[in-house]
Amino acid sequence: GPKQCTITKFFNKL
Amino acid sequence: MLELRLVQGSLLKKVMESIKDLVNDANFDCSATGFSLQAMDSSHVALVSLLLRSEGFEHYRCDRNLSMGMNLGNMAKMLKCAGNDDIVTVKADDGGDCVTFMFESPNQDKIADFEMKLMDIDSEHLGIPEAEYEAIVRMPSAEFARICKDLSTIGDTVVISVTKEGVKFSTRGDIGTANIVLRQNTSVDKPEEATIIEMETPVSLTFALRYMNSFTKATPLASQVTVSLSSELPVVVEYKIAEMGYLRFYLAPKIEE
Repeated sequence: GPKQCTITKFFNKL
Repeated sequence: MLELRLVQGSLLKKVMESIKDLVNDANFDCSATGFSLQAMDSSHVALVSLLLRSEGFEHYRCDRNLSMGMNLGNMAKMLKCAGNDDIVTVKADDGGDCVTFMFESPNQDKIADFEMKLMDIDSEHLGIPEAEYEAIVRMPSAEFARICKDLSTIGDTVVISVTKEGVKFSTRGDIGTANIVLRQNTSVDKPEEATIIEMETPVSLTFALRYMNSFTKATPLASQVTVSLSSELPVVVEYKIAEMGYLRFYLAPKIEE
């Protein structure tokens, strides 16, 4: 099935 | 010195009830702009972003930017002790190690103060890019909560698809499948009952229902919820906080490898 991504994959750390 | 007086103290109670199970500890940031928080859940799948603008407070004093680390469960426990009609004041000294929540009954015959220890929290602040979303669905928040709850009795994930036909919520599990389609509906008498679908491009994304259900704890904050979707981005589930700001939940999608 589809795999859960994390938020940090999309938004960069400041 | 920080002193924030919120006449509608129940808003803060509702915010805490909405996020305390998703995020354990978080830094509340206070600046001239307002009282805000950004935090991820422990598995870094969801992100909460809260803003209560300074103009929304009856009194807002923040001499210099302050970041206060709090255990949200403990903060929720304290705010639960405030009456629903109470005025809530949040007070802290610069560099102090505690925060005080003061609750005043509307006719001033009961005044309580609760002091909570602050904590040092190492949190990463993420830059959330401004995005043009491919589809934005605005719908009654109670309807969204109902759909998430119903689907989670059948399956663990929801596929949200927006086409020109409407928005479809689908799941599948061991016992079978479920599909719920909502069409745009602007003809209702009350604006809070409307469903409005703005679509640039058809989009379909898969999400964990466990998180969606957690977000719907914010339902008492707003009669409408906005769900913004783009194929390469986390979904944004936004509850507006009357005249003051917003509570936004970002949830990373599940993607087929």
